[in-house]
Amino acid sequence: MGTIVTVASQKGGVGKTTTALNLGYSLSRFGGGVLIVDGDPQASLGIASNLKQQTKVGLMDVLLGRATPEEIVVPTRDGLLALVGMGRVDPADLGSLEEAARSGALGALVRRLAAGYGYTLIDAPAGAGSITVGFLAVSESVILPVQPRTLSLKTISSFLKVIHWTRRTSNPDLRLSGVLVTMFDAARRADVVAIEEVRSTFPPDVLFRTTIPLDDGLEEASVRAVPAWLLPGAEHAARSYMELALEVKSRAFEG
Amino acid sequence: MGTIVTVASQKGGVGKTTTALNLGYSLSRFGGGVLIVDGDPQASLGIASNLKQQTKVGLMDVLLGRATPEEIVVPTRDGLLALVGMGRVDPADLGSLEEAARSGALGALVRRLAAGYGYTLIDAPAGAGSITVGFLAVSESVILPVQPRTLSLKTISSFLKVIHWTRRTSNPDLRLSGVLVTMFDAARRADVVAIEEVRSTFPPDVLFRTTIPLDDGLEEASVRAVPAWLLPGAEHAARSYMELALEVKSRAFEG
Ligand SMILES: Nc1ncnc2c1ncn2[C@@H]1O[C@H](COP(=O)(O)OP(=O)(O)OP(=O)(O)O)[C@@H](O)[C@H]1O
Ligand SMILES: Nc1ncnc2c1ncn2[C@@H]1O[C@H](COP(=O)(O)OP(=O)(O)OP(=O)(O)O)[C@@H](O)[C@H]1O
Ligand SMILES: [Mg+2]
Ligand SMILES: [Mg+2]
Repeated sequence: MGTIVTVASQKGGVGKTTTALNLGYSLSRFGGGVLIVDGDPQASLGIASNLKQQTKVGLMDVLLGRATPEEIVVPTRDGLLALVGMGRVDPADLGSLEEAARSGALGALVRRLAAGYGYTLIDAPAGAGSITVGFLAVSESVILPVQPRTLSLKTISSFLKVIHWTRRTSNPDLRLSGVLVTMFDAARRADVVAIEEVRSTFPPDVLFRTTIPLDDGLEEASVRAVPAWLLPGAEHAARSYMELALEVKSRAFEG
Repeated sequence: MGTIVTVASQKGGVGKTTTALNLGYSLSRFGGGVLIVDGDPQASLGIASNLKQQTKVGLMDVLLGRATPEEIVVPTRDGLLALVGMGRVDPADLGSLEEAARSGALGALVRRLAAGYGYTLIDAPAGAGSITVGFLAVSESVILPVQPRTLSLKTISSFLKVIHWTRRTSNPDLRLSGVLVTMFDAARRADVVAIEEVRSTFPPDVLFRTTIPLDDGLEEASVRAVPAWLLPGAEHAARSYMELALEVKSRAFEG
């Protein structure tokens, strides 16, 4: 109950948002209630962009005192999943958002919302800036999506440093849920080699066994910020995200 | 003399760093001195990562008073180009870096370094956060790299909002140098259509005529943070970045 996991990476464009949306959707099929938090102030390009019909308000509005937590969560019709976004973050407000992340106010708000769900998945902005760190401070674990081309000792150890620092300063329990290889092109020798190298360098649990294949069908789903299941043409990726959900759930039982 | 241009985008992984490096290199061939600023605190994954042999210090160190501006710039052997990075930015320092961006200290430091070069190109972190805005505050113009798949009215107008706000608050002269289509796969019908749609929607100068092709050869160059010219196998992209340099220079004369 109330598990909070952040999807984060220092590199941009690696599939954080796609993962938060599709893993969140897959996890929600098992029941218990799943909340997806679009934590990226550039929400216009992410998950919350298609919430704009149902609500214009999000986390920023609660932080600024102009909305209540109840007003900003949008449940899906099947009741298994809910979404919440940052709301409108004008450039002028960005400083106070970063400050709210550092002070713990942003994390406390997410914790409050997460209490009503079995599982909360946070889509972080690219980088390891204040906003991302504010989410990590209240997370049980973090998922790091990486493309094969940048999958390396350096990428992973660089991110582990962020985890270690967060444990020392604000969240001693934060752990790496796993590194998720995304946009994997099995036909590309270089991709296959990159994955094998990392599997041989790190302990077995560091890399998820599930990898997400490069799937052009995902692009249309992403453009509409819709989980791949709900749009024909991205079955490979959709199936992989369901496998990932099973792997995540089995790891949770092992603690 | 002393022109400062920032390469920025809200979306991650669109080719900001690749553009800063390759456009900067191409522009430097014309003389006048070019400075490339790796403005991304995640420098370990960007341009400054291969500076680490020559210098461990960067902008952050000058801001923290532990290095001088002269110590942080690394000239290349041919003397036509120089590079400077953020230096080591520990998670604990991120807040003060964001504050230095908002106070104008970061921009003032960049201006001071830029005075010695005909052209300064800043590689910004993904997003339109405090650090990016701190660079825009001292820039003459901004280049927005976009992939065909996300090239849309929404992407461009969202970024124009950031430019308008920066003009109102700190830099009335900031203008859009142009939108640069990157990773363009001419064999993909969807890519071709996306570009044509935007060209028909916006005035002719908004999109650069030059587009950067998807070029697998660029990946090795990027991994080593080396301009494509210096590594065989990425000729298409290298040639396109030279064409872009010519286009940028011709636009400068038209003012
Ligand atoms: N498995 C996949 N196959 C093909 N395309 C994909 C896949 N996963 C993601 N994409 C596409 O790659 C692009 C980047 O994905 P996404 O937006 O999820 O990354 P991100 O890490 O959230 O980016 P940002 O750093 O901007 O937040 C999107 O256009 C998306 O549609
Ligand atoms: N024209 C191209 N063809 C093929 N690959 C490319 C091209 N341009 C960039 N890439 C690759 O795409 C990835 C992302 O590029 P890059 O790092 O320049 O983007 P970015 O916008 O700086 O990302 P970030 O948001 O993380 O700073 C890199 O692996 C790079 O090698
Ligand atoms: Mg995202
Ligand atoms: Mg970059």
